[in-house]
Amino acid sequence: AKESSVKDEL
Amino acid sequence: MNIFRLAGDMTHLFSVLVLLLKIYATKSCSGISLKTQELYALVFLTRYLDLFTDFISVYNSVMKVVFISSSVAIVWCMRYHPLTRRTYDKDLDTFRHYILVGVSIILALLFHDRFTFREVFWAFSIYLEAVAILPQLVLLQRSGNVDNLTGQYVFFLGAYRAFYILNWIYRYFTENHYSRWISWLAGFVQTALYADFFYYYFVSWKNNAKLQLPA
Repeated sequence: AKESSVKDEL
Repeated sequence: MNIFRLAGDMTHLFSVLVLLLKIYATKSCSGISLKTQELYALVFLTRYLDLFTDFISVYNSVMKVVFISSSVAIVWCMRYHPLTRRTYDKDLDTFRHYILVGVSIILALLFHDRFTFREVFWAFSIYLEAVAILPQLVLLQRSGNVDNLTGQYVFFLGAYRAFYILNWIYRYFTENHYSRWISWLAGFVQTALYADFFYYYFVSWKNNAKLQLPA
């Protein structure tokens, strides 16, 4: 699954 | 993307716009800590390393460019711009901010998600952002009266991370295996550091008085 990492945040 | 995160990003963007307005409108950066601006420029430069490698969304990339360019521009303005640099409170802005950088580097080397170049830099930027406001808060206490725009700048800068905490709580309940203790812990510390500022800001707003931080 796509790693819903916090890295998609600013 | 959820409403808390969007509110957080917009509040953060607004704080940058208020700071730019303050410097441009008053042609002065008195009351602004150059050290906090330098720390924030470092935070964005080390956090957005993936700007050219990973494309997440137009919004994400545009906001990264805005934050990097505005923070670098403000540092340049306060250091080199012939007009504004003279208004910088050099002798009041004496916080030894390189200590904050050093501690953040050590923390990032000790605590990170994965021991990779990008992850360690990302953790460094999270830890550094948590304490980046300290020179600014110290300068506000020293410089006594705080002009409205500077007060609003710090207020919105503190409020944005509070929205992010709501965003992390929301994501925790809506996404599986979403646990980012580094962001949560650092975000909590960051927001807590503003606690007394928020208190005095609220008091000054309630009494419709000038914002005064106790020395």
